[in-house]
Amino acid sequence: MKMVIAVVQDKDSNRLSNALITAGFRSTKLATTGGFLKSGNTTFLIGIEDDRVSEVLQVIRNNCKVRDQLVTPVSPMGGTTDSYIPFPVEVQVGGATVFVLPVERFEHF
Amino acid sequence: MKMVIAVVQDKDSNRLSNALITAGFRSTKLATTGGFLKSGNTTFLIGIEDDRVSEVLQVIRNNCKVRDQLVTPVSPMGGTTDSYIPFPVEVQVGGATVFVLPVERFEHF
Amino acid sequence: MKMVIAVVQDKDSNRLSNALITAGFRSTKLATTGGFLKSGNTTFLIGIEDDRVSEVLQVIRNNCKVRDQLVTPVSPMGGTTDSYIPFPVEVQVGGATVFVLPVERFEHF
Ligand SMILES: Nc1ncnc2c1ncn2[C@@H]1O[C@@H]2COP(=O)(O)O[C@H]3[C@@H](O)[C@H](n4cnc5c(N)ncnc54)O[C@@H]3COP(=O)(O)O[C@H]2[C@H]1O
Ligand SMILES: Nc1ncnc2c1ncn2[C@@H]1O[C@@H]2COP(=O)(O)O[C@H]3[C@@H](O)[C@H](n4cnc5c(N)ncnc54)O[C@@H]3COP(=O)(O)O[C@H]2[C@H]1O
Ligand SMILES: Nc1ncnc2c1ncn2[C@@H]1O[C@@H]2COP(=O)(O)O[C@H]3[C@@H](O)[C@H](n4cnc5c(N)ncnc54)O[C@@H]3COP(=O)(O)O[C@H]2[C@H]1O
Repeated sequence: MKMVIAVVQDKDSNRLSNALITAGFRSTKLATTGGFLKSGNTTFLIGIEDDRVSEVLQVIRNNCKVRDQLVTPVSPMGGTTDSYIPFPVEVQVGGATVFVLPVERFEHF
Repeated sequence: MKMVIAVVQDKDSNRLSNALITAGFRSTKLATTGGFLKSGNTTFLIGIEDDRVSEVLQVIRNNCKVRDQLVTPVSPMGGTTDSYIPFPVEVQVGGATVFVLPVERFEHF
Repeated sequence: MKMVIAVVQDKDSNRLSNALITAGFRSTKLATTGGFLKSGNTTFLIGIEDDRVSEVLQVIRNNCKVRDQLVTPVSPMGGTTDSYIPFPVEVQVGGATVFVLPVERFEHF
Protein backbone atom coordinates (compact mmCIF):
# COMPACT_ATOMS: atom_id res chain seq x y z
CA MET A 1 0.00 0.00 0.00
CA LYS A 2 1.23 3.52 -0.83
CA MET A 3 -0.15 6.93 0.05
CA VAL A 4 0.00 9.33 -2.90
CA ILE A 5 -0.18 13.03 -1.91
CA ALA A 6 -0.86 15.18 -5.02
CA VAL A 7 -1.10 19.00 -4.94
CA VAL A 8 -2.99 20.25 -8.00
CA GLN A 9 -4.60 23.49 -9.16
CA ASP A 10 -8.26 24.02 -8.20
CA LYS A 11 -9.15 24.27 -11.93
CA ASP A 12 -8.09 20.62 -12.47
CA SER A 13 -9.56 19.19 -9.27
CA ASN A 14 -12.96 18.02 -10.59
CA ARG A 15 -11.54 16.57 -13.80
CA LEU A 16 -8.89 14.66 -11.83
CA SER A 17 -11.45 13.47 -9.27
CA ASN A 18 -13.65 11.96 -12.01
CA ALA A 19 -10.68 10.47 -13.85
CA LEU A 20 -9.58 8.71 -10.63
CA ILE A 21 -13.07 7.20 -10.18
CA THR A 22 -13.15 6.00 -13.79
CA ALA A 23 -9.72 4.38 -13.36
CA GLY A 24 -10.87 2.66 -10.14
CA PHE A 25 -8.91 4.74 -7.59
CA ARG A 26 -10.35 5.92 -4.28
CA SER A 27 -9.36 9.33 -2.90
CA THR A 28 -9.95 12.05 -0.31
CA LYS A 29 -9.68 15.77 -1.14
CA LEU A 30 -8.33 18.65 0.99
CA ALA A 31 -8.73 22.37 0.33
CA THR A 32 -5.20 23.75 0.74
CA THR A 33 -3.14 26.94 0.15
CA GLY A 34 0.07 27.34 -1.82
CA GLY A 35 3.02 28.43 0.33
CA PHE A 36 4.29 30.94 -2.26
CA LEU A 37 1.28 32.34 -4.13
CA LYS A 38 -0.90 32.01 -0.99
CA SER A 39 -3.85 31.17 -3.21
CA GLY A 40 -6.14 28.15 -2.95
CA ASN A 41 -5.19 24.78 -4.46
CA THR A 42 -6.32 21.16 -3.88
CA THR A 43 -4.46 18.27 -2.26
CA PHE A 44 -5.53 14.67 -2.98
CA LEU A 45 -4.80 11.75 -0.62
CA ILE A 46 -4.91 8.55 -2.69
CA GLY A 47 -4.28 5.19 -1.00
CA ILE A 48 -3.30 2.62 -3.66
CA GLU A 49 -1.91 -0.91 -3.98
CA ASP A 50 1.89 -1.02 -4.48
CA ASP A 51 1.72 -2.16 -8.13
CA ARG A 52 -0.51 0.73 -9.31
CA VAL A 53 1.85 3.67 -8.66
CA SER A 54 2.80 4.26 -12.32
CA GLU A 55 -0.83 4.00 -13.39
CA VAL A 56 -2.09 6.64 -10.91
CA LEU A 57 0.81 8.97 -11.84
CA GLN A 58 -0.28 8.66 -15.46
CA VAL A 59 -3.89 9.61 -14.55
CA ILE A 60 -2.61 12.67 -12.63
CA ARG A 61 -0.26 13.73 -15.43
CA ASN A 62 -3.05 13.45 -18.04
CA ASN A 63 -5.54 15.55 -16.07
CA CYS A 64 -3.48 18.42 -14.65
CA LYS A 65 -2.25 21.33 -16.80
CA VAL A 66 0.69 23.68 -16.38
CA ARG A 67 -0.57 27.29 -16.37
CA ASP A 68 0.84 30.78 -16.17
CA GLN A 69 -0.58 32.83 -13.35
CA LEU A 70 -0.36 36.60 -13.14
CA VAL A 71 0.78 37.45 -9.62
CA THR A 72 1.26 40.80 -7.93
CA PRO A 73 4.04 40.21 -5.40
CA VAL A 74 3.04 41.46 -1.92
CA SER A 75 6.40 43.13 -1.43
CA PRO A 76 9.74 43.32 -3.27
CA MET A 77 11.77 40.12 -2.99
CA GLY A 78 14.41 42.15 -1.18
CA GLY A 79 14.97 45.81 -0.30
CA THR A 80 12.72 48.63 0.93
CA THR A 81 8.91 48.93 0.59
CA ASP A 82 8.49 52.74 0.71
CA SER A 83 8.33 53.76 -2.98
CA TYR A 84 7.52 50.27 -4.22
CA ILE A 85 4.80 50.07 -6.89
CA PRO A 86 3.90 46.40 -7.34
CA PHE A 87 3.75 45.27 -10.99
CA PRO A 88 2.09 41.98 -11.88
CA VAL A 89 4.60 39.23 -12.70
CA GLU A 90 3.92 35.97 -14.55
CA VAL A 91 4.67 32.78 -12.57
CA GLN A 92 4.37 29.33 -14.10
CA VAL A 93 2.42 26.97 -11.82
CA GLY A 94 2.90 23.23 -12.44
CA GLY A 95 0.14 20.83 -13.16
CA ALA A 96 0.82 18.62 -10.13
CA THR A 97 3.35 18.13 -7.35
CA VAL A 98 3.23 14.47 -6.28
CA PHE A 99 4.75 12.59 -3.29
CA VAL A 100 4.52 8.79 -2.90
CA LEU A 101 4.84 7.62 0.75
CA PRO A 102 5.07 4.04 2.07
CA VAL A 103 2.12 2.68 4.11
CA GLU A 104 2.86 -0.07 6.69
CA ARG A 105 -0.72 -1.04 7.45
CA PHE A 106 -4.21 -0.42 5.99
CA GLU A 107 -7.56 -1.06 7.72
CA HIS A 108 -11.13 -0.48 6.60
CA PHE A 109 -13.79 -0.79 9.29
CA MET B 1 6.68 6.84 15.91
CA LYS B 2 3.86 6.23 13.40
CA MET B 3 1.48 8.62 11.67
CA VAL B 4 -2.08 7.25 11.56
CA ILE B 5 -4.29 8.88 8.89
CA ALA B 6 -7.97 7.99 9.52
CA VAL B 7 -10.83 9.12 7.25
CA VAL B 8 -14.13 8.96 9.15
CA GLN B 9 -17.69 10.21 8.71
CA ASP B 10 -18.47 13.68 10.12
CA LYS B 11 -21.15 12.10 12.36
CA ASP B 12 -18.47 10.11 14.26
CA SER B 13 -15.84 12.86 14.42
CA ASN B 14 -16.67 14.32 17.86
CA ARG B 15 -17.17 10.92 19.52
CA LEU B 16 -13.84 9.70 18.12
CA SER B 17 -12.07 12.93 19.13
CA ASN B 18 -13.20 12.52 22.76
CA ALA B 19 -12.40 8.80 22.81
CA LEU B 20 -8.85 9.54 21.63
CA ILE B 21 -8.37 12.10 24.45
CA THR B 22 -9.69 9.63 27.05
CA ALA B 23 -7.31 6.94 25.75
CA GLY B 24 -4.36 9.36 25.90
CA PHE B 25 -3.85 9.97 22.16
CA ARG B 26 -3.10 13.38 20.64
CA SER B 27 -4.55 14.29 17.23
CA THR B 28 -5.16 16.99 14.61
CA LYS B 29 -8.37 17.14 12.54
CA LEU B 30 -8.87 18.13 8.88
CA ALA B 31 -12.17 18.90 7.15
CA THR B 32 -12.01 16.83 3.94
CA THR B 33 -14.20 15.68 1.03
CA GLY B 34 -14.86 12.13 -0.18
CA GLY B 35 -13.60 11.50 -3.72
CA PHE B 36 -16.72 9.55 -4.75
CA LEU B 37 -19.70 11.01 -2.84
CA LYS B 38 -18.11 14.50 -2.89
CA SER B 39 -19.62 15.13 0.53
CA GLY B 40 -17.80 16.30 3.66
CA ASN B 41 -15.94 13.87 5.92
CA THR B 42 -13.17 14.21 8.55
CA THR B 43 -9.54 13.11 8.40
CA PHE B 44 -7.58 12.62 11.65
CA LEU B 45 -3.77 12.84 11.82
CA ILE B 46 -2.67 10.88 14.93
CA GLY B 47 1.05 10.66 15.78
CA ILE B 48 1.60 7.68 18.11
CA GLU B 49 4.41 5.59 19.61
CA ASP B 50 5.19 2.41 17.62
CA ASP B 51 3.77 0.03 20.24
CA ARG B 52 0.30 1.65 20.42
CA VAL B 53 -0.88 0.98 16.83
CA SER B 54 -3.31 -1.86 17.73
CA GLU B 55 -4.72 0.16 20.62
CA VAL B 56 -5.50 3.27 18.51
CA LEU B 57 -7.06 1.07 15.78
CA GLN B 58 -9.32 -0.43 18.45
CA VAL B 59 -10.42 3.07 19.59
CA ILE B 60 -11.19 4.03 15.95
CA ARG B 61 -13.10 0.78 15.26
CA ASN B 62 -15.19 1.21 18.43
CA ASN B 63 -16.21 4.79 17.66
CA CYS B 64 -16.94 4.81 13.92
CA LYS B 65 -20.11 3.27 12.48
CA VAL B 66 -20.83 1.86 9.02
CA ARG B 67 -23.85 3.66 7.54
CA ASP B 68 -25.97 3.56 4.41
CA GLN B 69 -26.13 6.85 2.57
CA LEU B 70 -28.76 7.69 -0.03
CA VAL B 71 -26.94 9.19 -3.00
CA THR B 72 -28.27 10.65 -6.23
CA PRO B 73 -25.51 9.98 -8.77
CA VAL B 74 -24.62 13.15 -10.71
CA SER B 75 -24.62 11.28 -14.01
CA PRO B 76 -24.91 7.68 -15.22
CA MET B 77 -21.79 5.61 -14.58
CA GLY B 78 -21.49 5.16 -18.34
CA GLY B 79 -23.60 6.07 -21.34
CA THR B 80 -25.46 9.23 -22.41
CA THR B 81 -26.95 11.95 -20.15
CA ASP B 82 -29.82 13.21 -22.38
CA SER B 83 -32.86 11.28 -21.06
CA TYR B 84 -31.23 10.32 -17.75
CA ILE B 85 -33.50 10.68 -14.69
CA PRO B 86 -31.32 10.27 -11.60
CA PHE B 87 -32.78 7.89 -8.98
CA PRO B 88 -31.34 7.84 -5.47
CA VAL B 89 -29.13 4.82 -4.86
CA GLU B 90 -28.03 3.45 -1.50
CA VAL B 91 -24.24 3.36 -0.95
CA GLN B 92 -22.66 1.83 2.14
CA VAL B 93 -20.05 4.16 3.66
CA GLY B 94 -17.51 2.52 5.97
CA GLY B 95 -16.87 3.56 9.50
CA ALA B 96 -13.21 4.39 8.94
CA THR B 97 -10.48 4.09 6.31
CA VAL B 98 -7.12 3.96 8.11
CA PHE B 99 -3.50 4.22 6.87
CA VAL B 100 -0.47 3.73 9.17
CA LEU B 101 2.70 5.47 7.87
CA PRO B 102 6.24 5.25 9.29
CA VAL B 103 7.71 8.40 10.91
CA GLU B 104 11.53 8.79 10.87
CA ARG B 105 11.80 11.72 13.25
CA PHE B 106 9.52 13.58 15.72
CA GLU B 107 10.18 17.01 17.27
CA HIS B 108 8.12 19.15 19.64
CA PHE B 109 9.26 22.74 20.10
CA MET C 1 13.00 13.24 -0.35
CA LYS C 2 11.18 13.66 3.01
CA MET C 3 7.72 14.95 3.82
CA VAL C 4 7.73 17.23 6.88
CA ILE C 5 4.31 17.63 8.55
CA ALA C 6 4.40 20.58 11.01
CA VAL C 7 1.42 21.61 13.17
CA VAL C 8 1.82 25.23 14.33
CA GLN C 9 -0.33 27.92 15.92
CA ASP C 10 -2.28 30.19 13.53
CA LYS C 11 -0.43 33.21 15.00
CA ASP C 12 2.92 31.90 13.67
CA SER C 13 1.66 30.68 10.30
CA ASN C 14 2.44 33.77 8.17
CA ARG C 15 5.85 34.35 9.74
CA LEU C 16 6.80 30.70 9.19
CA SER C 17 5.45 30.75 5.64
CA ASN C 18 7.67 33.73 4.74
CA ALA C 19 10.70 32.28 6.55
CA LEU C 20 10.35 29.05 4.53
CA ILE C 21 10.30 31.04 1.25
CA THR C 22 13.37 33.05 2.28
CA ALA C 23 15.23 29.82 3.16
CA GLY C 24 14.27 28.27 -0.21
CA PHE C 25 11.68 25.72 0.99
CA ARG C 26 8.41 25.04 -0.83
CA SER C 27 5.27 24.25 1.18
CA THR C 28 1.51 23.74 1.20
CA LYS C 29 -0.72 24.92 4.06
CA LEU C 30 -3.81 23.27 5.58
CA ALA C 31 -6.31 24.86 7.98
CA THR C 32 -6.67 22.28 10.77
CA THR C 33 -8.17 21.87 14.26
CA GLY C 34 -6.42 20.77 17.46
CA GLY C 35 -7.78 17.50 18.86
CA PHE C 36 -7.78 18.76 22.47
CA LEU C 37 -8.50 22.51 22.42
CA LYS C 38 -10.71 22.12 19.32
CA SER C 39 -9.50 25.50 18.13
CA GLY C 40 -7.99 26.34 14.75
CA ASN C 41 -4.30 25.75 13.98
CA THR C 42 -2.23 25.37 10.78
CA THR C 43 -0.53 22.30 9.35
CA PHE C 44 2.32 22.70 6.84
CA LEU C 45 3.28 19.99 4.31
CA ILE C 46 6.91 20.61 3.30
CA GLY C 47 8.58 18.28 0.78
CA ILE C 48 12.37 18.59 1.12
CA GLU C 49 15.59 16.91 -0.03
CA ASP C 50 16.97 14.34 2.47
CA ASP C 51 19.97 16.47 3.47
CA ARG C 52 17.95 19.56 4.50
CA VAL C 53 15.95 18.07 7.42
CA SER C 54 17.95 19.78 10.18
CA GLU C 55 17.86 23.10 8.34
CA VAL C 56 14.04 23.13 7.96
CA LEU C 57 13.61 22.08 11.62
CA GLN C 58 15.76 25.07 12.58
CA VAL C 59 13.54 27.44 10.50
CA ILE C 60 10.41 26.01 12.20
CA ARG C 61 11.93 26.24 15.70
CA ASN C 62 12.99 29.88 15.12
CA ASN C 63 9.58 31.03 13.91
CA CYS C 64 7.10 29.28 16.21
CA LYS C 65 6.55 30.41 19.80
CA VAL C 66 5.29 28.48 22.83
CA ARG C 67 2.25 30.27 24.29
CA ASP C 68 -0.12 29.90 27.20
CA GLN C 69 -3.73 29.70 26.19
CA LEU C 70 -6.64 30.31 28.55
CA VAL C 71 -9.10 27.48 28.02
CA THR C 72 -12.52 26.87 29.52
CA PRO C 73 -12.86 23.07 29.54
CA VAL C 74 -16.17 21.99 27.95
CA SER C 75 -16.84 19.58 30.81
CA PRO C 76 -14.99 18.27 33.87
CA MET C 77 -12.20 15.83 32.99
CA GLY C 78 -14.16 13.19 34.95
CA GLY C 79 -17.28 13.10 37.14
CA THR C 80 -20.72 14.71 36.91
CA THR C 81 -21.72 17.85 34.95
CA ASP C 82 -24.77 19.00 37.00
CA SER C 83 -23.30 21.62 39.38
CA TYR C 84 -20.14 22.13 37.33
CA ILE C 85 -19.11 25.78 36.90
CA PRO C 86 -16.35 25.88 34.29
CA PHE C 87 -13.32 27.96 35.31
CA PRO C 88 -10.76 28.98 32.73
CA VAL C 89 -7.56 26.95 32.97
CA GLU C 90 -4.19 27.83 31.47
CA VAL C 91 -2.79 25.30 28.98
CA GLN C 92 0.64 25.63 27.42
CA VAL C 93 0.52 25.15 23.64
CA GLY C 94 3.79 24.26 21.96
CA GLY C 95 5.31 26.21 19.16
CA ALA C 96 5.34 23.31 16.71
CA THR C 97 4.70 19.57 16.55
CA VAL C 98 6.76 18.12 13.70
CA PHE C 99 6.78 14.70 11.97
CA VAL C 100 9.33 13.72 9.29
CA LEU C 101 8.09 10.95 6.94
CA PRO C 102 10.04 9.11 4.21
CA VAL C 103 9.05 9.74 0.57
CA GLU C 104 9.74 6.93 -1.96
CA ARG C 105 9.07 8.91 -5.12
CA PHE C 106 8.57 12.57 -6.14
CA GLU C 107 7.12 13.85 -9.43
CA HIS C 108 6.43 17.36 -10.71
CA PHE C 109 4.33 17.62 -13.85
N1 LIG D 1 10.36 30.51 -3.70
C1 LIG D 1 9.83 30.59 -4.94
N2 LIG D 1 10.38 31.41 -5.86
C2 LIG D 1 9.87 31.51 -7.12
N3 LIG D 1 8.79 30.78 -7.57
C3 LIG D 1 8.22 29.96 -6.69
C4 LIG D 1 8.68 29.80 -5.35
N4 LIG D 1 7.92 28.92 -4.72
C5 LIG D 1 6.98 28.52 -5.63
N5 LIG D 1 7.16 29.14 -6.81
C6 LIG D 1 6.35 29.03 -8.02
O1 LIG D 1 5.00 29.36 -7.69
C7 LIG D 1 4.14 28.27 -8.01
C8 LIG D 1 3.07 28.15 -6.93
O2 LIG D 1 3.65 27.84 -5.68
P1 LIG D 1 2.74 27.66 -4.37
O3 LIG D 1 3.66 27.48 -3.23
O4 LIG D 1 1.75 28.78 -4.28
O5 LIG D 1 1.92 26.29 -4.64
C9 LIG D 1 2.65 25.07 -4.67
C10 LIG D 1 2.59 24.29 -3.36
O6 LIG D 1 1.27 24.38 -2.80
C11 LIG D 1 2.84 22.86 -3.83
N6 LIG D 1 4.25 22.48 -3.70
C12 LIG D 1 5.21 22.56 -4.65
N7 LIG D 1 6.38 22.08 -4.19
C13 LIG D 1 6.13 21.67 -2.91
C14 LIG D 1 6.94 21.07 -1.88
N8 LIG D 1 8.23 20.77 -2.06
N9 LIG D 1 6.37 20.78 -0.68
C15 LIG D 1 5.07 21.05 -0.46
N10 LIG D 1 4.24 21.63 -1.37
C16 LIG D 1 4.78 21.94 -2.60
O7 LIG D 1 2.46 22.79 -5.20
C17 LIG D 1 2.01 24.08 -5.66
C18 LIG D 1 2.47 24.29 -7.07
O8 LIG D 1 3.87 24.28 -7.16
P2 LIG D 1 4.66 24.51 -8.52
O9 LIG D 1 6.11 24.23 -8.23
O10 LIG D 1 4.03 23.76 -9.63
O11 LIG D 1 4.47 26.05 -8.88
C19 LIG D 1 5.06 27.03 -8.04
C20 LIG D 1 6.37 27.59 -8.55
O12 LIG D 1 6.38 27.62 -9.94
N1 LIG E 1 -15.71 3.98 -7.40
C1 LIG E 1 -16.66 3.64 -6.51
N2 LIG E 1 -17.70 2.85 -6.89
C2 LIG E 1 -18.67 2.49 -6.00
N3 LIG E 1 -18.66 2.86 -4.68
C3 LIG E 1 -17.66 3.65 -4.26
C4 LIG E 1 -16.61 4.07 -5.14
N4 LIG E 1 -15.75 4.83 -4.45
C5 LIG E 1 -16.26 4.87 -3.19
N5 LIG E 1 -17.40 4.16 -3.08
C6 LIG E 1 -18.26 4.01 -1.90
O1 LIG E 1 -18.66 5.30 -1.47
C7 LIG E 1 -18.25 5.51 -0.12
C8 LIG E 1 -17.77 6.95 0.07
O2 LIG E 1 -16.65 7.20 -0.73
P1 LIG E 1 -15.96 8.66 -0.70
O3 LIG E 1 -14.87 8.63 -1.72
O4 LIG E 1 -16.98 9.73 -0.85
O5 LIG E 1 -15.31 8.78 0.77
C9 LIG E 1 -14.22 7.92 1.09
C10 LIG E 1 -12.86 8.59 0.95
O6 LIG E 1 -12.92 9.95 1.43
C11 LIG E 1 -12.01 7.77 1.94
N6 LIG E 1 -11.26 6.70 1.24
C12 LIG E 1 -11.65 5.41 1.09
N7 LIG E 1 -10.70 4.70 0.46
C13 LIG E 1 -9.68 5.57 0.22
C14 LIG E 1 -8.40 5.45 -0.40
N8 LIG E 1 -7.94 4.30 -0.90
N9 LIG E 1 -7.62 6.55 -0.48
C15 LIG E 1 -8.02 7.74 0.03
N10 LIG E 1 -9.22 7.92 0.62
C16 LIG E 1 -10.05 6.85 0.72
O7 LIG E 1 -12.89 7.19 2.88
C17 LIG E 1 -14.25 7.56 2.59
C18 LIG E 1 -15.14 6.39 2.89
O8 LIG E 1 -14.82 5.29 2.09
P2 LIG E 1 -15.62 3.90 2.15
O9 LIG E 1 -14.85 2.93 1.29
O10 LIG E 1 -15.89 3.52 3.56
O11 LIG E 1 -17.04 4.19 1.49
C19 LIG E 1 -17.10 4.51 0.11
C20 LIG E 1 -17.49 3.34 -0.76
O12 LIG E 1 -18.35 2.47 -0.08
N1 LIG F 1 -4.96 15.04 26.61
C1 LIG F 1 -4.41 16.21 26.96
N2 LIG F 1 -4.32 16.56 28.27
C2 LIG F 1 -3.79 17.74 28.64
N3 LIG F 1 -3.26 18.65 27.77
C3 LIG F 1 -3.32 18.35 26.46
C4 LIG F 1 -3.88 17.13 25.97
N4 LIG F 1 -3.79 17.10 24.64
C5 LIG F 1 -3.20 18.28 24.29
N5 LIG F 1 -2.91 19.02 25.39
C6 LIG F 1 -2.30 20.34 25.42
O1 LIG F 1 -3.12 21.23 24.64
C7 LIG F 1 -2.33 21.81 23.59
C8 LIG F 1 -3.17 21.90 22.32
O2 LIG F 1 -3.54 20.62 21.86
P1 LIG F 1 -4.43 20.47 20.56
O3 LIG F 1 -4.74 19.01 20.44
O4 LIG F 1 -5.59 21.41 20.58
O5 LIG F 1 -3.46 20.90 19.34
C9 LIG F 1 -2.34 20.09 19.05
C10 LIG F 1 -2.56 19.13 17.90
O6 LIG F 1 -3.30 19.79 16.83
C11 LIG F 1 -1.13 18.90 17.39
N6 LIG F 1 -0.54 17.67 17.95
C12 LIG F 1 0.22 17.56 19.05
N7 LIG F 1 0.62 16.28 19.24
C13 LIG F 1 0.09 15.59 18.20
C14 LIG F 1 0.13 14.20 17.82
N8 LIG F 1 0.80 13.27 18.50
N9 LIG F 1 -0.53 13.82 16.69
C15 LIG F 1 -1.21 14.72 15.95
N10 LIG F 1 -1.31 16.04 16.26
C16 LIG F 1 -0.66 16.45 17.39
O7 LIG F 1 -0.35 20.01 17.80
C17 LIG F 1 -1.17 20.94 18.54
C18 LIG F 1 -0.34 21.53 19.66
O8 LIG F 1 0.09 20.53 20.55
P2 LIG F 1 0.94 20.84 21.87
O9 LIG F 1 1.36 19.51 22.41
O10 LIG F 1 2.02 21.82 21.55
O11 LIG F 1 -0.05 21.58 22.87
C19 LIG F 1 -1.14 20.84 23.40
C20 LIG F 1 -0.91 20.32 24.80
O12 LIG F 1 -0.08 21.19 25.52
